[in-house]
Amino acid sequence: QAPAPTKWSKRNLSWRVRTFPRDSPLGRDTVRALMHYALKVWGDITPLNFHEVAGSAADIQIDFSTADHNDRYPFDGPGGTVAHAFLPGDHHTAGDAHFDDDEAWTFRSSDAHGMDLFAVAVHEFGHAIGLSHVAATQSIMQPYYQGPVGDPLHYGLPYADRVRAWQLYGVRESVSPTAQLDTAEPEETPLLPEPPDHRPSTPHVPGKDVPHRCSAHFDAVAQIRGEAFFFKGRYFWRLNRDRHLVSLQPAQMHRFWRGLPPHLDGVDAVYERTIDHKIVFFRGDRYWVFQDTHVEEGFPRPVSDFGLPPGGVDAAFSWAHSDKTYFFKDQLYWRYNELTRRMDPGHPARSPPWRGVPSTLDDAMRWSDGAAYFFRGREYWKVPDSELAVAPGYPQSTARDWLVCRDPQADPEGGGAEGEAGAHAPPGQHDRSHAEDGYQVCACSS
Amino acid sequence: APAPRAEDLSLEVEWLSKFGYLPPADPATGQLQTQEELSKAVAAMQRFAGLEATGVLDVATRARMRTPRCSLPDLPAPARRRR
Repeated sequence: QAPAPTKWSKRNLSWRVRTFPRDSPLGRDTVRALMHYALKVWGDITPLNFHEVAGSAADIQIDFSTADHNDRYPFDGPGGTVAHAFLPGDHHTAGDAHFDDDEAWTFRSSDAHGMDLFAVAVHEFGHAIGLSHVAATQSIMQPYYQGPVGDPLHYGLPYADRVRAWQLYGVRESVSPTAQLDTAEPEETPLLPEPPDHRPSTPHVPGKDVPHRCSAHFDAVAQIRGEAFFFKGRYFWRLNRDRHLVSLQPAQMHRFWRGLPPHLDGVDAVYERTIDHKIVFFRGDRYWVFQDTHVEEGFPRPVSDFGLPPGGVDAAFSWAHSDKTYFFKDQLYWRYNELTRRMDPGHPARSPPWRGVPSTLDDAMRWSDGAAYFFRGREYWKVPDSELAVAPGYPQSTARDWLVCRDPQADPEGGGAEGEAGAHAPPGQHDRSHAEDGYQVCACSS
Repeated sequence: APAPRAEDLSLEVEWLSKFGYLPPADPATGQLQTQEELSKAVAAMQRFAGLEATGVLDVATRARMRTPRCSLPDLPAPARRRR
């Protein structure tokens, strides 16, 4: 009698390659990319979401080991047993996958004696989500190595394996209501090295759907761990603590903020919680809480958790001088107590406590200068620290003052996408990014 | 094919036990498998491997046993019989 199948109760699973093959021609990035694609095979057909983490708390730890490596499946040198993985369950090795480092691991290789890493990894991650061996010759879960299974970018699981995965987890939900069905999904994919004879001759150019920072109306703006993030669609720009734009090109939200639904095409508001420094993303009636750059288990959840009505929020930010968070929607605002996790009485209310702030907002944030900044359209308003009114001379241009674009007033037609800062940058703008000096400032923080 | 030598047989028995076709050998009694149990185990392995289930350790069967594979057993460990 086969034992009851074990499976994961949670849907967001983290993974990490803890040890890499020692003398392999496969570089670390290729190994990580192959693991990403091998997990993606199962994630594409089930509600499971896999995201790579750096810490040692990953659900799926991946190791390349030899001989006896402290589990009950010692390896046996080249050939013989080549890998194994542990089924889900409550033991600490649940989901872990071990590959024999005495094998000649290959990728896109015609070497008949090599062991195709992608093919073996798909099999092992089948175990990691709860599948056992089958006798069917067409299944990826049969125990014997059958050689490479083709290109990771185009591999499709045999139907019998899909059915067994659906029996465990159900099918992957259809596209989310907010996604446009006809949008081509830009995949969040680590890059695999092209086969030598197909290396692209032109450098990678960002897709045409990438918004331009000088003409964008931002969906959300947030100060997170002292840096400023400007969100637009599936992309965001980032300014470091010195208010320098990290890059002229936006980053893809899904590749940095891990665990958002792949079809999510934008966010309404983002803020960092003062009490625990977790980051909260809002979209429609749902919200996600992130620990660093990874969504926590059990999200999304309904915004009614905050006592907010259906429809979500336009803006959210934490006020420096209290553990209060302000939410804005249309002409209303709420004040939320992060300690008691309850809305303050008397809310929603109509006029926020700051005079001169527009009645509707795209988002708001506190900056390291202590001031509060309110954003709408292409403009922003500044409320200096400890004051309750907008400073004189505002609104000002968001693109010029934050995103290193030309001053839209000085050169009206230059306010658009081609409004890059350069010789025309307004005088006295000390916080100029180096971007216009002919090179881009790029920073990696994880 | 020449009759398998005793040590080959022990390798095959160890293989069959490792991948769940035979109960783990009992280190205390050095439990010997009856020929019938061995034949049943070989037939089960042949079925799983897509070979003709003859129960005989023929060349094809032994060759398949040497094919690179996953370490996990093919059959769940037999449930312990309640005494």
